[in-house]
Amino acid sequence: TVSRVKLLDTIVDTFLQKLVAAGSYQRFTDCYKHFYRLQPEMTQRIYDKFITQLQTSIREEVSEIKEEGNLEAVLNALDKIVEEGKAQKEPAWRPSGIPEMDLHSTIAPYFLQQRDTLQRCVQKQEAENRQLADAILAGRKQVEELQLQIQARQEAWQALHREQRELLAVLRE
Amino acid sequence: SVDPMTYEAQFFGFTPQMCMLRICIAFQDYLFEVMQAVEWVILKNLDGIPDCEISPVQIHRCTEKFLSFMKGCFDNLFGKMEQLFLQLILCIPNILLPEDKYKEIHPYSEEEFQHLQKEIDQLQEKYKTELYTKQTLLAELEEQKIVQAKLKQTLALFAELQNVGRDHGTSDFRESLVSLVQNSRKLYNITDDVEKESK
Amino acid sequence: FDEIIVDIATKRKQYPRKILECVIKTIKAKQE
Repeated sequence: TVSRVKLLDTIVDTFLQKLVAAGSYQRFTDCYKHFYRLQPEMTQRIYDKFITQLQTSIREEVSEIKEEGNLEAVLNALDKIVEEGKAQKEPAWRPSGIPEMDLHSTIAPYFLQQRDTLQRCVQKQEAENRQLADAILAGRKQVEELQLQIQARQEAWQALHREQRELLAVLRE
Repeated sequence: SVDPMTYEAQFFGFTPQMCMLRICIAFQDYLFEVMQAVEWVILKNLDGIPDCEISPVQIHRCTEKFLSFMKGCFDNLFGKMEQLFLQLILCIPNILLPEDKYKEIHPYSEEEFQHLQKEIDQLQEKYKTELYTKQTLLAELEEQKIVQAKLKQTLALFAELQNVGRDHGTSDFRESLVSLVQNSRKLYNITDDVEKESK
Repeated sequence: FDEIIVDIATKRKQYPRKILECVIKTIKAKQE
């Protein structure tokens, strides 16, 4: 593949060659017939100067445009992008004209990332909460046991207290 | 129908047509300028020739004739050059520009995108719920700690009571009380007997 | 017409990146 810059220079050169070929010396002398008869050498010199100046001006213009738009670098970059993307078979994506839609593809990867992060956070928190819930169930069980123990002690003491009262009653008698 | 070549404009920062227009105008200007210079030089030369028969008007007519011919060739040739420029140089073939790379990897339809956003919103709600749940669970755990501490304190109290008995030589306070009752009954019986005998 | 084309094309080139920066900032802020 020919680089775009080289293609550009070639096309401009061809354009100039053809333009010069069209504006031949023959044609020039046909138009300036009288002057040519009067001063043929001068006519030749003027024609040569005309051609040289035209080519120089146009080439300088092309260089200026290349310079101004940094065209060489831009075209080389485009060559590179085209080279990288040449495996593309089906029609390449183009803006749909609906910005929101076109933007979705750009943003989607970040939303997918966010979704995955959130999923991980939720799963992690759910696991943590399951552990907490287990701990709470165990704690509730322990509280229950403690309450039962205390109840047992309390009943024992109450029985004791009852007996104490009976005893006192007996003793008082 | 003009092809706006917006994708090319996205890459170059200008439309190819505008670029070609700029080149065309510049080239044309040069052609006119050079022709003007040619005419000026010829007139200058004629000035130097005494009793010259050729008038400036004639020369101007010659210039116009040559220029209109050159202009015709120029337009024809430039048209071809423009076509080549627009087809081979200033055009983006079937590729994606770097800033659109994502479009290729993630072509996302409207529905898919809405669904993804909905999923994210649901996950966010779920996450918040889980965080509230965590707060609630932690709060209950804190409460349990306090309750358990209190219950253990109460148990400790009972244990201390137990120990009081033990510290005074009786292993189990209950039994000691029972043995106290039995001892006091014995004592009672003894005093009873003594009283009878003394009568 | 040409200016409109260049204007739209420029936006298509620049805005996705700018919007993306905002979206990423928003996502990060939400996560924080």
